[in-house]
Amino acid sequence: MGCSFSKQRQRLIGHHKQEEDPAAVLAVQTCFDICDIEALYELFKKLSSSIVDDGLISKEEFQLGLFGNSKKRNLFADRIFDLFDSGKDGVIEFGEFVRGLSVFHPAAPQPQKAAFAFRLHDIRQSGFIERDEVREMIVALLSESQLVFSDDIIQLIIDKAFQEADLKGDGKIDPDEWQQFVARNPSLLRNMTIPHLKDLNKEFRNFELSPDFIEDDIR
Amino acid sequence: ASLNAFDIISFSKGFDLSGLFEEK
Repeated sequence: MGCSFSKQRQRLIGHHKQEEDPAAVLAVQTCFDICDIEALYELFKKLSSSIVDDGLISKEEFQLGLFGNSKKRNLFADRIFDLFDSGKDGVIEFGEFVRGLSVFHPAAPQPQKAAFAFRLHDIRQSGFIERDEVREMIVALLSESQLVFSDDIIQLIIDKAFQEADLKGDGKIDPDEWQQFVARNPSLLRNMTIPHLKDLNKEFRNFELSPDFIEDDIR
Repeated sequence: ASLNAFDIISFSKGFDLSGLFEEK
């Protein structure tokens, strides 16, 4: 097990300089080493072929991987998909997948996780987290959990959040205020770390070589 | 301390990517 892919791959693309190796480039850009990236490629292949075998993760395939149901829409999963899809073409390519997951690595710095979480909460991408966005997320969470809160309770918990996070008192939370807020409340980033990412080669022991695909896909 | 809005939001299943690593 381990990096047999790398060895075969290095033979296949031996004429390339090391810095042109797409897996090596991803390893430099992310918290993953080359062996991790090979293991992630197995997961990517599985997800990207689960509905249409086209080497790209569609939103339906992402939902299928996440919830076991391709039709299960979820505001937060939508936001994560959109942030992973940095090329904004409606699908996640392998490089986007690896760079996105890197933020969730146990070794990724907390400010990086906080910045990603900020973008998740900034639904309309205004550069601020605003009250109506927080309300929308609360309503989505309640619906997902089949819970019912009165409007007064919702207003109360939004007020409390802004009381604690909106230090300037201008009714919106900017990235600096958010960084300070999560530093005081690290539990808010509980889902920004995926323990599985620490030991990927144990998770995906059996992978096959597909070097041409991985190279084309990253580029 | 009581929960604020962001505590509650952080419990969404959609935020929990560990599902991608589990067999369905």
